[in-house]
Amino acid sequence: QCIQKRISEYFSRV
Amino acid sequence: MLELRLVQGSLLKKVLEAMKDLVTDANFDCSATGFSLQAMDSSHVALVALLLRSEGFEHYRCDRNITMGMNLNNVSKLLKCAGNDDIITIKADDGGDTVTFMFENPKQDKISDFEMKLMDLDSEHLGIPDAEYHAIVRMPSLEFSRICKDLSSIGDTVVISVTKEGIKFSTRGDIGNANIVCRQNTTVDKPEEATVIQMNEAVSLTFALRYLNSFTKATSLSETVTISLSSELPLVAEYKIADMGYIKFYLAPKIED
Repeated sequence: QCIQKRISEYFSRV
Repeated sequence: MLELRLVQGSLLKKVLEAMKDLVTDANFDCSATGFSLQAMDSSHVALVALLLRSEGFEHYRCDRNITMGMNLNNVSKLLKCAGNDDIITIKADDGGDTVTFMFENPKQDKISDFEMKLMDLDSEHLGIPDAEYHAIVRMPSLEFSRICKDLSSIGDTVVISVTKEGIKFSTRGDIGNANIVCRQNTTVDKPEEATVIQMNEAVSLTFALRYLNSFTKATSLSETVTISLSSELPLVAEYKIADMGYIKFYLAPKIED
């Protein structure tokens, strides 16, 4: 079973 | 006051076509550096970053930094009214709530202008640090597009692996499974036909094919695509826009539960 990661888990808001 | 004149108007048409299926609304930022955009798809799985540098415009006037919120589908509709050889000028007043797109045909005997209302959008701007990637692969953009399309007729996800052997795209579905390997190939007639693999460390990641297929809408902007992969980072697919900048697509991987 694969979970789709989100972009915000890698890059933070500026 | 903002006034940007782009002789190769078809570039802007292609840029909108490349983004409009992925992103609905986005803020275009205009500064002395250039005309840029950063936006995520509605599920926040993919991100697009666009830069058209000021030097690439025939005329570039941007008195102060300005952010213009637009619905990309509407912009695309307007740009469809421009001919492929038309010169496109984008105009806006500081503090105004509209943007004007002006199209001039090459003979200069037809001039159209379209005014569009701007939108107030909550901008969520992410900081993307420079990173060392485990593997960077440059390949013909048409080849990448073909691979994504072919594999999506079999499965929904693709495992992209880079080893010394090459870059491997694998999928599986109800009817079976498929593997496509592209080896490094630099003995080609034209440099843009080459597949060049720079690998510091082998890497293997899983991605949803529908996003990759959406990224390939940018294929007409560049003959090559550069795919960067690291086990701890989203994939980056970069299409360089000749003399102007780039469109980069970031895609978060799927991770084993």
